[in-house]
Amino acid sequence: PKGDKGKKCRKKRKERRERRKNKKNKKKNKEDKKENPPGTERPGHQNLCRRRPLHVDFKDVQWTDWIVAPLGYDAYYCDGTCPFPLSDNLNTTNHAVVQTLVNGVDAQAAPTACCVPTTLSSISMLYMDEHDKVILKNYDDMVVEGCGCR
Amino acid sequence: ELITSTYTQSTYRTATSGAPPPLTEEQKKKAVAALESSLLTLFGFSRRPRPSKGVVIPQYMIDLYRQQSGDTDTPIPAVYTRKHSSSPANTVRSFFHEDEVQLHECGTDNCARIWFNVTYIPQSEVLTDAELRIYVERNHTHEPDIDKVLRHKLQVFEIMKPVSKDKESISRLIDVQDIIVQNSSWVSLDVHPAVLKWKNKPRENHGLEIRVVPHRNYPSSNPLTHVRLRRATEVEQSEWNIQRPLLVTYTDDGKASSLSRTKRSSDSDDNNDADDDIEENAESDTKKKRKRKRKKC
Repeated sequence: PKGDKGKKCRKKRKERRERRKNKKNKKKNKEDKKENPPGTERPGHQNLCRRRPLHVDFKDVQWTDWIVAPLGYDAYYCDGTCPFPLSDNLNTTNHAVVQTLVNGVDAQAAPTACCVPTTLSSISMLYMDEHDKVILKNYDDMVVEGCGCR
Repeated sequence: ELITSTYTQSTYRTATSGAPPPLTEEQKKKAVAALESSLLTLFGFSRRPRPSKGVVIPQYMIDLYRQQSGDTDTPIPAVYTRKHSSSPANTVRSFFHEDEVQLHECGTDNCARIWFNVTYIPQSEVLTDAELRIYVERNHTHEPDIDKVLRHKLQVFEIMKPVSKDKESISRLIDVQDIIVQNSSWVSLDVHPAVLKWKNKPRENHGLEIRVVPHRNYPSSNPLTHVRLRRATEVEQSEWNIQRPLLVTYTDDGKASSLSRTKRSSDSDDNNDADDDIEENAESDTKKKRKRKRKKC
């Protein structure tokens, strides 16, 4: 189509293309992260604060006799350094910036910012209590979704 | 902290770098104990529950869990017959009726009296809903008229005073459901007012009376043959455990987000206090939603 309509269509098409490109890049970044788990960083790469895999298996604490489901869950945990300057995605509080900065000038009393969970999600658990009653309960803040410096 | 410092870090390194710092038996025990205690704290238990062996897990609870955890690989049967609305509940409990508590018989074949022990519901939790689930079976092998549609009325009464042998019981009707017996299915009855009363005053729990009334236009010879209220002698215990009536309560402890399940509104004088609680919860929910919207903007 020609005229204003055509312009709009072209613009929309361009936007769509860009969105697709961004999506692809995001996917690639995710895959890269998966391929390089903590401890396997290449030399020169900093061990930055981020989410690490952690599977809690209820079998380890022999809880399978009272927990019906799930048998375990991916809890994840946060680990890594919070170096200065803090990137936007890691900076959860302005205080973290100050803390990291002060820590950087050899002031031992100022602890460096901590790598902590910033977003958490819930899990559902089906279990039996001591009265032999079957209970389904939702537990908040059990899975780490995102990490940041604080 | 405990997890990262001891147990998982070491096991993780084992898997990745191939240079694990070996854990001694004592360290392992300590790590597991630390993991157990931290998990128990997270789950809000003082000690780990030790249920007796052979506890029957109702299929409905498993289905609810599957629905809640988004298990889409396995098909979920259409057992959710109750109408859903919005009210917070993060805990679902299931109860079988107590076989040891023998209530006097109703006197008719189409009636059964059952008693549930709901004292296990903590007082701190707000009861948002309660449903009684009853299995209605259509056994095609024993019935000559397969195509015939059977209609019954299922009534549930709360027994108000202890039942004696000679006198008739005083009861109040809580819910009625019209059932069409075409295929085997579950029927859900709203017993929220009764359970709420029992939770607040356990002494006033005299049980429930369930009546199966044949439909006027579709009289059936014996409606109780389709509705599983009592265990028949020929029915195995394992089969009965699947088919027996089940009381399901929905409560909220105010600590966690609600399960994606809801409540049907019920009008009762007894549950005014609880309704206030529910209203408060609803208000806080709307505030949260507004906040979330603002954040998004």
